Amino acid sequence: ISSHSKISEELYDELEETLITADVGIDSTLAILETLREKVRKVSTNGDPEIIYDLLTDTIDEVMRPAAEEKPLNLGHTPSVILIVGVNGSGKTTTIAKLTYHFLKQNKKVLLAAADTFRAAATEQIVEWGDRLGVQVIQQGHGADPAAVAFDALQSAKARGFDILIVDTAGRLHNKANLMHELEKIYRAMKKQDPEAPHEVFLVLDGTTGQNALQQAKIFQETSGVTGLVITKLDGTAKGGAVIPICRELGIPLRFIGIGEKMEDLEPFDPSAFARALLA
Amino acid sequence: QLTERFESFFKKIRGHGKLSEDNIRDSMREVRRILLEADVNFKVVKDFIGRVQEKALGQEVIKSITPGQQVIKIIHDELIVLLGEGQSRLDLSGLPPIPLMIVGLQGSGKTTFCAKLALHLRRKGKFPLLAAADVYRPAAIDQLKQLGKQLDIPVWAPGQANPVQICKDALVEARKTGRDVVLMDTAGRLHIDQEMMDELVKIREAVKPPEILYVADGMGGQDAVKAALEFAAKLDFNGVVLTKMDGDSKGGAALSIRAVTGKPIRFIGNGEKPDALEEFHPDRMASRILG
Ligand SMILES: Nc1nc2c(ncn2[C@@H]2O[C@H](COP(=O)(O)OP(=O)(O)OP(=O)(O)O)[C@@H](O)[C@H]2O)c(=O)[nH]1
Ligand SMILES: Nc1nc2c(ncn2[C@@H]2O[C@H](COP(=O)(O)OP(=O)(O)OP(=O)(O)O)[C@@H](O)[C@H]2O)c(=O)[nH]1
Ligand SMILES: [Mg+2]
Ligand SMILES: [Mg+2]
Repeated sequence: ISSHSKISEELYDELEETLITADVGIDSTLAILETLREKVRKVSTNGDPEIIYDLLTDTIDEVMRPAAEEKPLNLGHTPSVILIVGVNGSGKTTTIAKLTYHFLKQNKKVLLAAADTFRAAATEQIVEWGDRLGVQVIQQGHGADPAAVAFDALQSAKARGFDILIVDTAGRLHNKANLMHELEKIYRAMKKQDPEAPHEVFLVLDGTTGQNALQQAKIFQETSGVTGLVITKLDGTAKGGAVIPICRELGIPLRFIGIGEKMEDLEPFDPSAFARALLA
Repeated sequence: QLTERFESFFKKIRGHGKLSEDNIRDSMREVRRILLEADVNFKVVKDFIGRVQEKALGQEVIKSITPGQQVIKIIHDELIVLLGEGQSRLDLSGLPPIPLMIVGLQGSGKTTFCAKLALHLRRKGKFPLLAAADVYRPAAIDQLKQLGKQLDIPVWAPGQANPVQICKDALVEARKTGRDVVLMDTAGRLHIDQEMMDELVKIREAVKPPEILYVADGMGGQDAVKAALEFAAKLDFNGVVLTKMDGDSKGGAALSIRAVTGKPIRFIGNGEKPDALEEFHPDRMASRILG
């Protein structure tokens, strides 16, 4: 945000460009800038861009914080079940490795379910992560019924007192009705084993995704419910602003941020840090 | 559809009068929104609107009784020009075995595309060899091996840990076994990761591929051009592949990457199966972006 001696329309144009190029999208950008204008009217800024910047980060923080704070993670069960969903290549399997590492550090007993039985070497990939983490992976091999894998994994997790069960699913495009139907079957299979399961459903979004992210969230929300978002690949140059429309319109909280390919590369969502990085 | 959206827009602003210059400028705002919502890059949109507006303010449109139609035609034609003439072919004319490098960001669909391209080339009478040069991602080599097995296409995966060496040895293997094209699957990497980008430069220097294809996710947003530009700067790739176009993303990243790098779009990935590969049609892409 460059130096302006008064709040000119130029500054708002610049902020609009910053937000749109961060993938925040037109509607949310205009709404955020409208809120900013109201804040600016109430505060004597003397045209100081620093103050405008702080008001803007506050505004973004206010959009994202409530959903995250009003609903703490639902993880107090034995086991708490986390279902991982999202479109192809968004980073689901790698995120599961990171979440596992995160929970292991909290001394939780974690079990994984390899319910992507479709893609070439999907099972091998999560089994490899399981080995690196020292965590067991329930699997039934390529072509097995993913709902059966999820069901068996939950049964096993309950019988053996695991704290957390994380279920990996195949990448799927939300506009493919048959694939969304398969996801619904996985969801319902777990409910048969435990009516409260899954306790969390994380939609994993690729940080480089544009405006399609909102549609992804809507359809996954309708199919299996979505209780939280994870956005990946923010170690690149993408800002991940596409989560903002999801937060605004659907009230789904962002929970974690992926910042690399190693098991340690996961951060819990921090609204003000996210807002500042978005504008950087 | 752009046409419906535009027609009703023009009916509303024209009322019973003739179309004014202000009407045209307002319509450009509408086009800007459509393109940004389609994930076309902010600066690309700005330049594009500038050119279209200039044409739209011409006399043909102002005097026309169907100005909406005229403006749509200008937009559509300008988009086609920007997207580039379709049907740009892979250059496989050299002495076999021809090395091809497949590169791009993490998760964009490179490994899947390698299998698709191998099948496509075999159907054209070639004898492809797949080379598994991603030594980082867990089970990446397994993934390519399984895809090769499904298609009955050989995969070079020697258990060597150096991607540059893997690619060099793949050419030797190709010569030995009569394979005339070698498709080199590389690990996904960030354009800002110097070391990993240098690895690609080293592979390129070692095997001198006449074709390097940049594989980009069709759902990419505003950031798509940054990565494409950096890959182009380091590798001067020859063409672009857009994947996951069987989704419902508008695919504006296609326009952005093409406009900013000037590289042709060679293929469209249209599904997860090995036969889900099409050659690029600019007119279809234009309709998708505007639709
Ligand atoms: N730089 C970076 N790469 C990531 C991140 N998360 C995942 N990746 C990479 O993205 C690629 C895809 O990750 P996967 O975990 O296989 O993605 P997925 O969603 O499970 O993919 P499918 O199961 O095929 O749909 C891999 O190369 C990962 O290493 C991240 O936060 N940063
Ligand atoms: N629907 C659809 N899925 C695709 C397409 N291309 C690839 N995929 C899927 O996208 C995911 C990622 O594909 P990969 O081929 O593993 O991607 P990659 O670029 O090799 O990933 P890294 O090696 O980790 O960088 C997989 O689930 C693929 O099946 C496509 O055109 N359409
Ligand atoms: Mg996966
Ligand atoms: Mg790959």
